[in-house]
Amino acid sequence: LSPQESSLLKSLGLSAKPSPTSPGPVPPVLWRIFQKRRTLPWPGGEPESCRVEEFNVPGNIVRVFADQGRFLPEGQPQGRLCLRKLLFFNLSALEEGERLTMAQLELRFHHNSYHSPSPGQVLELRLYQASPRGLPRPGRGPLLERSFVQLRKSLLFNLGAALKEGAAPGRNLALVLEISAGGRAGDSGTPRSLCAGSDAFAATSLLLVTLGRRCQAARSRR
Amino acid sequence: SAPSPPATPSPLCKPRRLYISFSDVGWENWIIAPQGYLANYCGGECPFPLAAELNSTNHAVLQTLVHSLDPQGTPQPCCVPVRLSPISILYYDNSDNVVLRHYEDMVVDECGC
Repeated sequence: LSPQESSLLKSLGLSAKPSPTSPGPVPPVLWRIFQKRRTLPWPGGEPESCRVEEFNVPGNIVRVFADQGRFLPEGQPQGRLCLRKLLFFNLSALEEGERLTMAQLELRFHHNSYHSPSPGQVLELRLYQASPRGLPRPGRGPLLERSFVQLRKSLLFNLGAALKEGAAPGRNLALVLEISAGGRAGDSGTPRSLCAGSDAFAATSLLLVTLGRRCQAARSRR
Repeated sequence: SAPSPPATPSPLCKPRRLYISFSDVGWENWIIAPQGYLANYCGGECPFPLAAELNSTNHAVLQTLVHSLDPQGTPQPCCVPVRLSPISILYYDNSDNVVLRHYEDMVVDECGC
């Protein structure tokens, strides 16, 4: 790289020119924000560049991390467990000095619309911090716990509070996702039939909004 | 019929058109969008006496005055951006993550002396 190019990249907040190896599709949410900024007339002038209006949070960098985790064996004697998956996000792209202002986990399913597991059936979703062995960290309760009568195509969870300490440059984020068939007295279905909704699990991604160092300086000046 | 003579470009300080194409600088393989943008630049003179439309500072007014008296020792004020606007860039990082980043001060909207 020429010194000029290095210096320009640095001024754009990049330590080097990125070299993506197998880039995937652009997440629709990022396209929407990008297009909105380009096309809409903004009331009161230009959009604030250190605020993400779409999420109503401070920030100038929005990243979507793909999940690189694997499915875990269900081997434990938990008859109602439908799915157990390690969610692994490589956060090495975060740079020193960035401040996290929003973290949103998205779980996607293959359903095209609302999907009921079975009449009256409930699916329970739990998310744990993972231990180094990729299991729920012992002695700690779930980060998040939800019950669903209907699974939508996409479920969004705010992980901001949980990630305040976890999302940092050079760190990875490892979580364990469990979906199980909810307990109900007198259930007659087999465990597998009770899990029907969770079989459509498709993918997971993590959206992070951060405030870069330049924006933090600008905000403190203001 | 004879073509009309081209309009003489104004020599005064004002934004000039500059389109930056990311493929021209070899960044097309990691920047997803936009492919380029109208960045503009400031060009032109800040002559004595400075007209009101030149967005001049008091300092520039005095500098042009001194320049008119001593052209060798004191340069004319510079023509510089006085209002810039942000743009958003969508790109892939080294880990193939998709990043949307808002950058301040990327487009020259107004120039001044």
